[in-house]
Amino acid sequence: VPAAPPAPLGCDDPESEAAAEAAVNYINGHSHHGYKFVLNRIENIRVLPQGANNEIIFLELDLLETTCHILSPTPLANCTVRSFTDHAVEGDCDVKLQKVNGQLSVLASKCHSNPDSNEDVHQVCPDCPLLALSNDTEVLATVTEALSDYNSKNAGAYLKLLEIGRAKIQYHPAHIVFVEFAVAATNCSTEEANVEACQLLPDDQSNFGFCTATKVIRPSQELQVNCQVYGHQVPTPDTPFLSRVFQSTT
Amino acid sequence: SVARRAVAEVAQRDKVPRPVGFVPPPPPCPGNIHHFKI
Repeated sequence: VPAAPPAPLGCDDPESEAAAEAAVNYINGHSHHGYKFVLNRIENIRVLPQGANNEIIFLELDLLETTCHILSPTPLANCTVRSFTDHAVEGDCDVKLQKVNGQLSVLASKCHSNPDSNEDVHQVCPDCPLLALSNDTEVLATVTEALSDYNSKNAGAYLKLLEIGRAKIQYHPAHIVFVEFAVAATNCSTEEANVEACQLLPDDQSNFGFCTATKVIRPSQELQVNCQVYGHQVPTPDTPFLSRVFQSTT
Repeated sequence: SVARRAVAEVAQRDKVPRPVGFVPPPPPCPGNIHHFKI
C-alpha cells in the first residue's frame, strides 16, 4: 500500500519558518540599497517534491522595513522594525528555495517594496510627517547641509554621500525635514580644502556610515546631525566579527 | 415540492454534529502576523 502523501505545510510550521528565515537572510545579504527587512508574515508556501530528500519550496513573504541600513553591521535580530507612525514600508517577496538533505538554499527571489498610504498614516496620526521623495528639493538641501555640517565639525576622513535612505517632511505645527542617508569615507581628511577631488576608498578598505538629520525650517532655523561611522570590519581571532565594537562618532 | 424536501432531509441527516467546545483548526495559510499589517 503506498504511503499517504504528507500533510501540506502550514505557514506557521517550524519548517516554513526556517525556510522564511533563510529567504530573509538571502534577501538582506543580496541587497545593496535601503534598509534591512524582517519577516512579518508568511503569506503562502508550496512544496514540490523532487525525489528522496529533495524538494523545491515556493514562498510568498510579507516583510517590514527596519531602521538598520543594509550596510549596518547590526545583526538583523537587533534591528528595530520601523513603526507604523514612522510611515512603515512593506516588502512583498516571492522566493524559490531548494531543500536537499535538510539543507536550504535560495535559488531565486523577487521583491517589491511599498510604503503605507498617506491616508492610513494620517488616520492613525494626523500630525505625523510623511515620506517624501528623495529627490525633493528640501530633502536634497537638508542632506547637503547636514553632511557639510558634519564634515566641518569632525576630524578624520571626509565623508561623501552614498545614498539617501529615506526622508520625511512635516508641515504642521512646524515645518521640519527629517532625512536619513548612508555615507562612505574618502581618501581625504576633513581639513583638506579640495574635497571635490576626494575619492571613495575601495570597497575592502572603505568605512561606511549612516547619518540622520533634522532641519527645522519654521518657526526657527535649526539643524541637528547625527552620524555613526561603522568602521573597517576585519574579523580577527581575538575579536570575532559580531562582537567587534565599531567606531562611533556623534 | 417533494424533490426539494428530499434534498433537505439528506443534507440534514449527513451533517456531523461537532462536539461541545470544538475549535476549528486555523487555516494553514497565511501565517501569523509578527508585527503589524499594513
